[in-house]
Amino acid sequence: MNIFRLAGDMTHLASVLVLLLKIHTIKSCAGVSLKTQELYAIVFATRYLDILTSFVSIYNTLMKLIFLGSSFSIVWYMKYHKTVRRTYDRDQDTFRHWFLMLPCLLLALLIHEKFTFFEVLWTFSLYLEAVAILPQLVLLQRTRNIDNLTGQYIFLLGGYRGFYILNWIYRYFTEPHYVHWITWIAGLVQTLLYADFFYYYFLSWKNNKKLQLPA
Amino acid sequence: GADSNKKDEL
Repeated sequence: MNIFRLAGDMTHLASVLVLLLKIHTIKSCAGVSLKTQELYAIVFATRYLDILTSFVSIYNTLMKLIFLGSSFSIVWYMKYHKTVRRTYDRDQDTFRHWFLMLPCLLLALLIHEKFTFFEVLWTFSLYLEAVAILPQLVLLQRTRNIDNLTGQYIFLLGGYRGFYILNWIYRYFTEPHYVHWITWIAGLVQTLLYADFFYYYFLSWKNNKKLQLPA
Repeated sequence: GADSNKKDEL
């Protein structure tokens, strides 16, 4: 464990807790894409299949349980909670996210480190995580503005992957044979997807005005 | 070895 990975995990934890807190406290999920949340639940479900078979550390297992629990809770709130579900903007959140999953699955069947059931699903979860934010970014473009908590959620989510890139660089230079091209490229693509959002987030923060994404 | 490619990241 290094400081970059710890910062990344804490930022990731903060992003899901910020979102869960928002939805639980104000009983609203306005501006949040259910499609992105469903994709994240699938990302964690396919990423942590080995939670019962391979034990790394208490920290690792605890964080996996938190990520699984929070992502499925957010989906539950948005789909089934009597008050929250009414605030979900289903006509605007129309991204065909199943069309994202198929290419990720095909790519995982083609490019992976080992051709085993767990490894292919794990690789699928990496590719899916890279694009999972797209429905949320599309929703923001449509609604043309963004409330603070959703903005913080995306900002933290992008920051977590940025910290992970620093972690991969650190591990590459400090651990012999630590080479995971698939993880690195998927993580880089994911972070680049956030880059333009970060740019507009920074502009709105600098000019101290409401974040408006270009049409 | 086995642990080198053990998935220790979240």
